[in-house]
Parts: sequence; structure tokens; C-alpha cells
Amino acid sequence: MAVNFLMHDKVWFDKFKYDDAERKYYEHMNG
Amino acid sequence: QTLYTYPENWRAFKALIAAQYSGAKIKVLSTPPQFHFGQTNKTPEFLKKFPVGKVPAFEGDDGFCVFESNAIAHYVGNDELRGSTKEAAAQIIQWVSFADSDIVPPASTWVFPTLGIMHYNKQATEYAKEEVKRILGVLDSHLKTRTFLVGERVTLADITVVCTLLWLYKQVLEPSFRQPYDNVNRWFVTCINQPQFKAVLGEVKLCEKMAQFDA
Amino acid sequence: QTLYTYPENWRAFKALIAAQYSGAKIKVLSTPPQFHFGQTNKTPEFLKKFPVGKVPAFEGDDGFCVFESNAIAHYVGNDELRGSTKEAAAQIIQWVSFADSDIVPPASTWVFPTLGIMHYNKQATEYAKEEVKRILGVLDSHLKTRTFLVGERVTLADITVVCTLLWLYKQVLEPSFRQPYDNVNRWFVTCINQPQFKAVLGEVKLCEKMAQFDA
Repeated sequence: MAVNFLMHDKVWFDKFKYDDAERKYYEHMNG
Repeated sequence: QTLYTYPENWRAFKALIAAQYSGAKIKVLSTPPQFHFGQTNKTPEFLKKFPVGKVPAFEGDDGFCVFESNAIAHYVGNDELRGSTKEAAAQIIQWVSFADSDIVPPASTWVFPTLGIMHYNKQATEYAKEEVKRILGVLDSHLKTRTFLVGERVTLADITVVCTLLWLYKQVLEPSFRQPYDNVNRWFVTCINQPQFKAVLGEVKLCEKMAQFDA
Repeated sequence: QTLYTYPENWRAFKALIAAQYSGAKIKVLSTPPQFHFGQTNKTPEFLKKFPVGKVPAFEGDDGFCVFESNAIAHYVGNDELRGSTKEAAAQIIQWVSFADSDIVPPASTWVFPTLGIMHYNKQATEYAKEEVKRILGVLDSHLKTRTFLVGERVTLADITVVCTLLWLYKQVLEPSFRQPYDNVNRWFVTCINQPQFKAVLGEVKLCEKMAQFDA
């Protein structure tokens, strides 16, 4: 089934964790 | 001109819809024996043309090769789709980047478990749902006063964001969830009913019941 | 023309280097009282211009507003940087997409713990190191026969990939790790020594000792 190919899709599932950490770090640096 | 991909690849749809607007003729190779995902894209001759081995991958009849779906859609499109002014071109890139950076991760986190291609994680899914609400809110206020995302006609911005939202609208955005975002719903339905979108996507059935994870 | 960002933001460097090539004059607002990251970008007037509230964000003197770093770099650049043919433009977008999709995730995973931004995770870091080796390998074979990524001169592809690799080269790519990729090293050093890059990045000191995570 075509859906199974989707599992090979390259997705950064943890992106939100990194975005959040980066935002907090620079907010803190500029605090 | 040839597009290598696996079947039903939403990233490939972007280029195919762009080609419908520009009139570019593209042959899609997506099933054996012409193309066997996981094998053909690992062969030396494929990697020589496309060193990262990813699909979709495009080969022009002049031998010009390019990978990355946004690059392919840009190449097979036309100036209208790419943005005819500096401002329009920049705003189109803005929405294309927004789709890749802000929509793809939460959309995949929410949808993949409902397709049974990834384990369900309650916390991640709940977070993804909130992210999707944020994204739809941004698009909804932008589309309050606009028919399309950039300028007065369909561009690569609409094609890219529609294709990126496709699985969400088909799989989990049930009427009660999408109800607050009627500008986005109007825009999405307008786009998928354009003949150039329909030629590639066929009939898109909007989700009626939010799919749960497929244990 | 104004660029809102926090200081030392590699995503903002892309637009500032592009502006060095095009001659666009950009005022950077990155510190209080003009711009306070975490506060200014959450105010209603900022969100009215930039609904996603992310930086870098750009406002032209004609009031034209655009967010997403690739869109800003495209807007403040010039045709030379954007690619003067359809093929060059597509290949530039290919490398810009490759940087965002294939370089940013492992680079962040490896570098963030060494800056104290994220907790260290041994397995994730080891995987990221392997991904960085794969990426450098792809770039190295592409640059074996080329001075720059697309065509014979600096384009947005070089500017974007250099800025995306910046933290890796400064923080963790010690000589023994980067030794196998001498085409990439040559290209990277050539770019950062261009006056337009140096005007923005200053002196870039390549990593001598791989930084370990900062507990």
C-alpha cells in the first residue's frame, strides 16, 4: 500500500524540542 | 522529462501540479520495473545523478538532474508560479519554508500513527495537535483578506502548503477540529478544485472522523 | 531596511552576507531597547507584521515584511546570488533545501549539548555524527570538481550551506574529523575568506578540539 512508503519520509520529529530549547537559550542570553 | 518517486508521494505532487500549470510534460517512474523504491535509488547509476539518493528526483531530457521537491517544483513550474516580482518571490519562499519547517513535523507526528507507520505517543500527538492549531490560525488570519497565499493567483506557495496539509485534511482534520479555520478551509477547497490540482490529486475527500492511531 | 534578530544568529547571517553582495543597506536591531528577543517579538505590533513571531524577520523601508531566513536572503540578495538561469536557480534551491532538511537536524543534535542548549544524549549524538559524515561526504564529492556549489561564483547555495555548517566547523569538526573532506574544507575556508562573508562573520576560527557536552 502506498502509505507504507510514507514511513521513509525524512521528518525531524524532535524539531519542536530543539526549536524550544534554542528559543529559551537565546531568550535567556538576551534576558 | 522524468520524475522518480514512490507512489502517492505528497512531495512529488508539488512538482506534478506545478507542471500542470506550466504545461511541462513529466513521465513519472514510481513502480517496478522502471523504478523500485529502496533499490533503484541505491544503485550506482542513480547515485551518480542524485548523490543523496532521495526521491522525488528529476531528470530533464537534456540530462539536467535535480533533487529536493521544492527545487523540482520550481524548475518545472513557470514565472507566474515562482513569483513575478522580487516581493512575490520572497513571500512564496516564505510560505514554502514555513510549510517545511512548521507544518511537516507536527503533521507527520499526528498522522503517521493513524496510518500505522509509527508508534503512537500520546504526549507528542497532543503537542502536535496544538501546533497544527497554531499553524491553521496563522494561515486563517493571513487568508482572511486573501484568496490565495501570495498575490491574486495560485503560486508555488499554495501548491506547497496544500500538498503539505493534504494528509491532515484527509486523515484527521474532522469538521469540528477544522471549523474555526474557515478561511483556510475555503482556500484549501478552492485549490484542490482547480483543474491543475485535480488532475494530480484526483478527488480529495476531507476527513469526516478523526482517524485514531492504528495499533 | 531593518532586520530583527537576536545577536549571533546564524540564520540572520545568511541575509546579511547576501546583502553584502547586493549592496543592500540593512540595519540590524538585535539588542534592547530597539529589540529584545522574547519580548519585542511577542508584542501585537510585531505579530501584526510577522504573525509567526519568529526571527530573523525583515521590514523594508517601503513597509514590505517577510519572515523565514531563506526568503529574507533571497529578497535582499541579487540575481547573481539567486541564480541567473532556471537550472542554476533550481540547483540553488536544492542545496538550500538540503541544508535545512539534512544538515540542520544532525548539526543541532551534535552542537546544542556542547553549548548547554540541550541535554546530552549519547545515542542521538553518535547518530548525528554519522549523519554529518554522510553530509560532508556528499558535499565533498560534489566539490571535487567545483569551486562553488552552483556555477562559477558564490550564490545563495554557498551562503546558506556555509552558515548552516558554521557551528559545526567552530565547535566540533576538529582536524582529525574533518580531514577526509578536504574539498569541503577548501570550499568552506574560501567562502569565509571572501570579504562579503568576513564583513559579517568576522574571523572564523576552525575547531581545534571537539567540544564535549557542557554538563
